[in-house]
Amino acid sequence: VVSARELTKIYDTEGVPVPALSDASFDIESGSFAAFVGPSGSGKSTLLNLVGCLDRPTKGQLTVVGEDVTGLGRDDGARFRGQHIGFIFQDFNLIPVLSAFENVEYPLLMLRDWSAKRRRARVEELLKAVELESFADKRPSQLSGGQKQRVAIARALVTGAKLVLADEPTANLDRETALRVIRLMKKMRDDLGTTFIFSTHDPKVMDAAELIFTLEDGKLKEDGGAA
Amino acid sequence: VVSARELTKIYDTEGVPVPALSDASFDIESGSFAAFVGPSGSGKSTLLNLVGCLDRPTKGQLTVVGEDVTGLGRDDGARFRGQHIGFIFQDFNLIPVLSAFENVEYPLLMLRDWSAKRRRARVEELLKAVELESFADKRPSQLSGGQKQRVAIARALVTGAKLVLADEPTANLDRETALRVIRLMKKMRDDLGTTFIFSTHDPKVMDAAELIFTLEDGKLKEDGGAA
Ligand SMILES: Nc1ncnc2c1ncn2[C@@H]1O[C@H](COP(=O)(O)OP(=O)(O)OP(=O)(O)O)[C@@H](O)[C@H]1O
Ligand SMILES: Nc1ncnc2c1ncn2[C@@H]1O[C@H](COP(=O)(O)OP(=O)(O)OP(=O)(O)O)[C@@H](O)[C@H]1O
Ligand SMILES: [Mg+2]
Ligand SMILES: [Mg+2]
Repeated sequence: VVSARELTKIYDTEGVPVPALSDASFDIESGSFAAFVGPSGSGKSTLLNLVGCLDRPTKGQLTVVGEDVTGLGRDDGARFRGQHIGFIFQDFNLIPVLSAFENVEYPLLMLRDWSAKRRRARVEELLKAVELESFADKRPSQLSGGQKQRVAIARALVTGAKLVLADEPTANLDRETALRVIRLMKKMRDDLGTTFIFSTHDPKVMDAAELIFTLEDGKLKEDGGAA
Repeated sequence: VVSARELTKIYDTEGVPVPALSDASFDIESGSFAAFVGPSGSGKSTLLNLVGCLDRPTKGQLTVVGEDVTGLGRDDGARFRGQHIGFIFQDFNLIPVLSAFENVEYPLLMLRDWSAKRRRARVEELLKAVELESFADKRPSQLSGGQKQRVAIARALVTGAKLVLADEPTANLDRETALRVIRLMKKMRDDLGTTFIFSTHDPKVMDAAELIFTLEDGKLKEDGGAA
């Protein structure tokens, strides 16, 4: 469901090139539970941003859910992501003026032609799954770090996207809550065939992963793949 | 160095009271390496914000480095924090228009009457300690999650404050980097007698803590204290 060939991202910071990702080649099958691990600054978020069409590669090719997304511009990338991908951002990226409920509902407004009644049922289902049903009307500024993270998680899962990209989704969660989130995601993969690709430092996520890729200084290490 | 008696914070969210912290009483000696642990939403950040004078208690008393800070208003609280406390925010709270170097230097401008040369040496010492010396001129938007977290850590340590409050300082760090940061903080405690108070979900921080307090639904549990 994701195929990369010599995927490369070089940032240009005031004339100094920063090779954030270099020649990453990999294949991830549909229904995988895969994790990219590696030191801080090794290129995990950069890679996820490319796969999620939030950014464009400098070199290389990228195919996502069967489509060549290498040349996708910003607007087309956003549309493609909205239709096929659930994305959990490392810094959550919630909309401050919307409530938790409205933040989770947002992708449904973009994607599905559902009645308000049906959207409500779906959003409440997800809020319940991350134990935030009584926080539905809170704004992000009224939520704890881990509560914000869970709103971001619920939002990424609400449309039932076939591919979910999760950038350090358990960083701000206690052990119990993190295990519950991992179990929820595994169940979605088992029931719906959803592919999950994580960037993580959390051993609990690494344990659950069936496929692990290691990044170091923007390069995928040779022995990547086995978990 | 920190004494709390029946410390309470009740948020008022459109008429509905939210008891984020209820009757927390504890004492933390100077030079302690203490951690507050507990589920997401249990009141850890709320407690740290009160101790750091970022917020005011609804009830109870709070003494920090020998001063009764219970009634401190916003400006006095900010001045007090600037003089005595290093604070690492759960969401980093870096200034977007400043470079990593300038973000770390900022508390020195406020507090110390040092020459630019002396400030530079101190900032570079801290950036080196968190392995970010080559990222000094980057802006936050050009840094990875864990790099931003380390800038926030360096900034909290730069003035050599006697009390450092760290809200989940290792959440976005890989294992090696996290252990290095913990070691750095322990060394500051051993060399300078700095008191460290953490809010954390990270077992690596809990292992290093000599004093552990457990929060649940805003209440400190009875058996808190021993590690
Ligand atoms: N400004 C606010 N207004 C209303 N409620 C708030 C506000 N800030 C926090 N809360 C609520 O207070 C409770 C405690 O929040 P706090 O941020 O202290 O939790 P925490 O232990 O730090 O959680 P986490 O581990 O997820 O960071 C939460 O239920 C949260 O929803
Ligand atoms: N917009 C940008 N401009 C310039 N450099 C960038 C930019 N974004 C990231 N970088 C650099 O690219 C490298 C990889 O960053 P990335 O965010 O992918 O790391 P990461 O593996 O996700 O790290 P972490 O575990 O700390 O989140 C870092 O050295 C970072 O400084
Ligand atoms: Mg990252
Ligand atoms: Mg918190």
